[in-house]
Amino acid sequence: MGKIISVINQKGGVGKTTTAVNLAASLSALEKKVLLIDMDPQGNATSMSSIKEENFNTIYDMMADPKIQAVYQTKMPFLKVIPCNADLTSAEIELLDAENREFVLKETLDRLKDKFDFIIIDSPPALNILSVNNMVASDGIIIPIQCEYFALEGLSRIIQTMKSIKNINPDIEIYGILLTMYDKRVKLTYEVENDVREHFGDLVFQTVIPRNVKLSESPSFGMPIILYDVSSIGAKKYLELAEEFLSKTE
Amino acid sequence: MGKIISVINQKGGVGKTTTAVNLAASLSALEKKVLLIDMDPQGNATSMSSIKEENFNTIYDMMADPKIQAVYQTKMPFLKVIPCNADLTSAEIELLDAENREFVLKETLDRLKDKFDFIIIDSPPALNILSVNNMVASDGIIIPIQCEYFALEGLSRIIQTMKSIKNINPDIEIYGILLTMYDKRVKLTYEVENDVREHFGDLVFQTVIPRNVKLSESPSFGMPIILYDVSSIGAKKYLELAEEFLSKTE
Ligand SMILES: Nc1ncnc2c1ncn2[C@@H]1O[C@H](COP(=O)(O)OP(=O)(O)OP(=O)(O)O)[C@@H](O)[C@H]1O
Ligand SMILES: Nc1ncnc2c1ncn2[C@@H]1O[C@H](COP(=O)(O)OP(=O)(O)OP(=O)(O)O)[C@@H](O)[C@H]1O
Ligand SMILES: [Mg+2]
Ligand SMILES: [Mg+2]
Repeated sequence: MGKIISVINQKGGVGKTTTAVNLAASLSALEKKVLLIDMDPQGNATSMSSIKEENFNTIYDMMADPKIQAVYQTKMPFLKVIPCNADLTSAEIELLDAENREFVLKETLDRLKDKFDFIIIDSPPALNILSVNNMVASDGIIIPIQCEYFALEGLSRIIQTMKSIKNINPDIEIYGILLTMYDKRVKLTYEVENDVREHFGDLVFQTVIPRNVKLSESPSFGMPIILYDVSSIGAKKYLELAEEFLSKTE
Repeated sequence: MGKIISVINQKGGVGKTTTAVNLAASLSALEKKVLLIDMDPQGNATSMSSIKEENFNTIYDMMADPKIQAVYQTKMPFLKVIPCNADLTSAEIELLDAENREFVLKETLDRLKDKFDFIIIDSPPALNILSVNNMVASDGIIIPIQCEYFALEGLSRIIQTMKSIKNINPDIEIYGILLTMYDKRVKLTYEVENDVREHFGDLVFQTVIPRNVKLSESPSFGMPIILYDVSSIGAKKYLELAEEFLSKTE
C-alpha cells in the first residue's frame, strides 16, 4: 500500500513546492512509483511537472467526479502527477458546505493508493479546508521551514493543527521537519537550526537543503532539479533527502 | 483624508509583511501619521510592532463590534498598529456568510481614515475573503515580488483579481510593484527585473530592496529595521521607498 505524504506549512515561501516536486522526482529516480498531487491553486507544482497535454483534468475535477481521470505521465518514468489550476480556489468555498468536507480528498485517493509506493501532496500557504483535506488523506507530513524567525513562530501552529487532525485521522504523524534555504554565512541560520533540533530532536531531517540558485532556476524550465542540473548541490541534497526519507519510512 | 494601501500578493514569502511594516515605519519616521493593520492570521506584522499590552484587542474584534478599540501605540511616535491573532482565521469562514461580506473592513476603517495620513494593511498569502476585504477597503495596492520565476507567474493573477475588485471599488489602483530580496549575484534576478519593467513600466518602483540579512534578523527583535539597525542597507532602502512612494502619491 502506498504511503501518502503532505508537504505542508502555512508560512509562505518556505520551499513547500520545491520540496514536494524534488522529493517526488528523487524518489522516482530511485525507482519508487510516485504520484505527485498539486493541491495549491497557485499551480506551481503543476508548472514544474511539464505535462505535455495542452488541456488537462485536475485534482478539482477528480474530487468533484470520481470517474474523471487526471493522472498524467511526467518526463520521469516512475513519476506521475495530478495537476491543478486556479479552479481549485472554488473548491475552498464548495468544500465548506460539503457533507464530509474533510474527507473528500481521502476518498478520491483511496482507489489510487495501491498503484503507487508514495503519493506526495503540495499544499497552499494556509491552514484552510484544502490543507485540512491534505492532512486527513495523509499517513504523514513533512514540514519545510526556512531558517528564519517567522518560520519558527509558525511551526507550533502547524503542529497544533496536525494534533487536532489526529481526531479524524489517528494514524497521521510527522515524517520530518526539513530545514530549507540553509545559508551557512548567516548567524540566524544556526540559531534557528539549534532551536529546532533542540525542541524536535530526531523529527528533524539530518539532510539540510542549502540555498542554491539552481533550485530557483529550475521552475522556469518546468522541471525538477534532477533533470535541470543533476550535478548541482540542490539535486544532490534532494537525492540525499529521498534516501534519508526511505530509511525512516520503510 | 488618509490613503489606505494594501500590501498584497498571494504568492508566499515574497516580503509582504517586511514591506508593510518597514514602509509604515519609514513613513512615520518622515513624520507622517501612519496606522499599520495586520490582516494575516499568522500575525507576523503584529509581532514586529512590539505592543506593550499583554492582552490586546484585534482587527477581528473591531470588525465584529465597531465600539471596540484596538488601535495601539508602537515604539515609534507617529506609528500606531491594529494587531491580529489566529482568531482572524474564523473571520474567513464567518465573512463568507455575512450580508456585505466584501465591505466589512471598509466600514470598520471609514471612521479612522481621517485620523491618519496613511493606513497600511498586511495581507495573507492568498486571494481569499480577507484579501478581498483589504482591496475593497483600499485606495491602492503595493505588490511585492521576489525576482524568481513563481513570483512572475503569480503577478498576472493578483492584477486580474484587482481588476475584478474595481467593480465594487472603482478607485483602487496599483501604487507600485516592488522588487524584493534582489540579489545582484543571480542571473535570474536581472531576467525577472527586465521582464517586469518591460511589462509594467512606471508601475514598478525605481527603489529595489536587496537581500539583506538585517531584514531577516529584525523580526526576532520585534521591531522594524529602522529601529533595529538604521545604518543597514535594508533600512536605507525602505526609507528611499517611502520617499519615492510619497512623490508618487502626494
Ligand atoms: N534551497 C533553495 N535555494 C534557492 N531557492 C530556493 C530554494 N528552495 C526554494 N527556492 C525558491 O524560493 C521560492 C520559494 O520556494 P517555494 O515556491 O518552493 O516555496 P513555497 O513554500 O511552495 O511557497 P508558497 O507558500 O507560495 O506555496 C521559489 O522561487 C523557489 O524557486
Ligand atoms: N530583503 C530581504 N532580505 C532578506 N530577508 C528578507 C527580506 N525581505 C524579507 N525577508 C525575510 O524573508 C522571509 C519572508 O518575508 P515575509 O515574511 O515578509 O514575506 P511574506 O510575503 O509576508 O510571507 P507570507 O506569505 O508568509 O505572509 C522572512 O523571514 C523575512 O524576514
Ligand atoms: Mg508552493
Ligand atoms: Mg506575511
